[in-house]
Amino acid sequence: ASELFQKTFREVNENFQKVFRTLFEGGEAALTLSGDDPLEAEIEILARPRGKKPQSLSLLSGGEKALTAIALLFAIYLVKPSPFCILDEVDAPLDDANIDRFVLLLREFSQNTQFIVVTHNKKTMEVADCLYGVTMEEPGVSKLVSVRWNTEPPPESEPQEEQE
Amino acid sequence: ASELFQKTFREVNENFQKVFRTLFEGGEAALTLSGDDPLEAEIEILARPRGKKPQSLSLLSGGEKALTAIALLFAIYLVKPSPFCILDEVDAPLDDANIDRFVLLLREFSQNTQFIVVTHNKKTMEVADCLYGVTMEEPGVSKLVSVRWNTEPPPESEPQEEQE
Amino acid sequence: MFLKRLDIQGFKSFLQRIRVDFGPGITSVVGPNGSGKTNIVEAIRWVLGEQNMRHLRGDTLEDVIFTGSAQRKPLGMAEVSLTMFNNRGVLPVEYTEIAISRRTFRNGQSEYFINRKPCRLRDLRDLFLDTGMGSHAYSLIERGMVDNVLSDESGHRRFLFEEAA
Amino acid sequence: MFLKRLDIQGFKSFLQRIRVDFGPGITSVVGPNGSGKTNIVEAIRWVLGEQNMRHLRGDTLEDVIFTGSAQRKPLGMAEVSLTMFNNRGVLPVEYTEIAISRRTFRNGQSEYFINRKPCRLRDLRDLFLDTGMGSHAYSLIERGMVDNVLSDESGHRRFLFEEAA
Ligand SMILES: Nc1ncnc2c1ncn2[C@@H]1O[C@H](COP(=O)(O)OP(=O)(O)OP(=O)(O)O)[C@@H](O)[C@H]1O
Ligand SMILES: Nc1ncnc2c1ncn2[C@@H]1O[C@H](COP(=O)(O)OP(=O)(O)OP(=O)(O)O)[C@@H](O)[C@H]1O
Ligand SMILES: [Mg+2]
Ligand SMILES: [Mg+2]
Repeated sequence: ASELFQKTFREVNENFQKVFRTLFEGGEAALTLSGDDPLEAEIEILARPRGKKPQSLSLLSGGEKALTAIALLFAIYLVKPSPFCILDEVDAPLDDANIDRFVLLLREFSQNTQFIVVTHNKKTMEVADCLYGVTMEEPGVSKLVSVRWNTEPPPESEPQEEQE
Repeated sequence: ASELFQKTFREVNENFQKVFRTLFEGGEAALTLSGDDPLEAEIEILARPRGKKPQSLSLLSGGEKALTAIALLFAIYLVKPSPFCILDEVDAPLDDANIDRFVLLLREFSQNTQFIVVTHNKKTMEVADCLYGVTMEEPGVSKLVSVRWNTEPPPESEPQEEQE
Repeated sequence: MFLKRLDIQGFKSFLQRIRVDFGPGITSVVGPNGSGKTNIVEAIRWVLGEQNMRHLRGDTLEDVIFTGSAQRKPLGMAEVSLTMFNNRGVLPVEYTEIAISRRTFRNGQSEYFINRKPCRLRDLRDLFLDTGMGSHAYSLIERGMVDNVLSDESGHRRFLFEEAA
Repeated sequence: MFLKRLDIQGFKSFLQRIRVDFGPGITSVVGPNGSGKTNIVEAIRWVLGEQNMRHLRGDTLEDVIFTGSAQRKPLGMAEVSLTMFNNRGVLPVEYTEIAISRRTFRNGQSEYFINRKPCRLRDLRDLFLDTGMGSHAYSLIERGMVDNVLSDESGHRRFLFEEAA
């Protein structure tokens, strides 16, 4: 088990460094294991945005922290990609430039994985292959509306306008 | 001390109900004290958006929770308004309609209180009387830029374009 | 492609039956605060076998059944079905298409189905055990996880690593 | 109006001196992730007497001094000054305009001033004790407070109530 963990750890670490540099357009990041027993060791995160001095993670900004977490979560995902991945408003703290990079990564990963992305952000919506709107015209009752397909609708189902 | 707390509690409760109804355009909310000793009692929150059934706070959406918290914080503020109030990205989880109502309240309160509002949201920026941009053209070094005054600049200071 | 369709009825704010058809690539879900987007995410989590009500923002299992509104009565049952393609043999069963369903009633009774055959909750959960898709793994990322994954106590990180190993 | 001006130098990412002039009403601070907006908020918190480094995302007091960048050397001192009008007699002193300053050096030494007269940290803190402006009260609201104020343990709420009483 310890060997499997170490192998996974090395792989995640490698992915983390790459994904971080993509999302931050440079800088560097790494994971370290502290302590002797890998199965008990603390997994620590180092992250340094481009041009800045290395500092403790806590001093990073809200958006930088979110982007670092996204880089790590994607790094883990890349080791064993799940067939689908759900993201619920992870883009909320990101500024426009960071959303652009984040969305580029989504598109790249979406060739192998179905993504369901809940968002309030217009830039994120723009890369959707398919868009669902949820509304509550009647208070307390959810309704699914206006589905838009950029690509062919999947077989055996017609595009729906409003569902009863 | 117990009397002062009870008086404050009643006032906050009254404000909370009003501010909540303003931000949610209806619905109802209240604070309750559980337990016999007011100085030890738990302060519990009830919140029911318009048209929905009363449920535990945990079942509310991310945006509804944020708006409820904002209503409560403003309710406390109204008891003893501070001369200034700083908000750091509290509007992040709110949709357009909720931002409109939030911003209306900000403008009302800002007649008696100076607000410093950090935000990424364009609608929130629009109600600023004065706008500061912070940038890091040189990595790791913050710079203050492009101040815009909607109203008269304050006495004894000139509008600054870029600070050295 | 893997996910084909999600059917929700009576789960949380979905009084009326809704159907979500999934295409390849990115499906985006948008709408106002409180409209039901996260409820859709939780419906997927629930049908995959989520047992911890805290991950569904609830207290008891009954919390996921439509509780009524100012104008509507409560429902007696919540049901979610997820239909998937098994074209890459990701799931350890012989079908090319798999539909899993989960139902719960106000009296606390629950029912589970794989391709309409009754089964136990653990059969639903076992189906996804080694695919990273189990309802706790990194295939579901929401705002709270950002703090967790960066926090000082690295327990959350370790858990995700082990799921990926 | 109350706040007049904020001067920051050497505090966190502010290598160069910056000056923020406050007008009446709403002052909005915008910019990219990591540019320094929250650092400005923390500068105000710090000069009002914040003692808990956790509220400034740091470990030790030295963390607030500009630590250098890829191209710049670290600085030896951080200084923040906040100038206020006292037109409504909000503050318990006879001046109509008050400037408070706080400095800290790498060797751990700190200096505090009210209208250029040296004083102690507690004098800065006492100045705001009863006005709701002390660096812990509801006059500073950031994203983390939303969860705190709604959480099951009502300790946070109680603290805010007592500050308003
Ligand atoms: N059992 C239930 N019956 C009816 N309505 C419910 C039930 N459980 C939760 N809800 C409602 O669902 C709403 C929350 O929906 P949800 O969390 O999906 O919103 P959201 O679209 O994600 O919003 P946000 O953008 O704010 O995150 C709440 O207003 C709540 O009243
Ligand atoms: N002592 C220091 N010296 C130099 N830079 C520092 C110091 N402390 C923090 N920083 C830098 O300040 C940056 C964080 O700034 P801040 O939190 O103000 O960003 P922000 O504008 O609020 O961004 P966001 O929109 O993401 O919240 C970090 O990148 C960090 O590297
Ligand atoms: Mg949500
Ligand atoms: Mg910030």
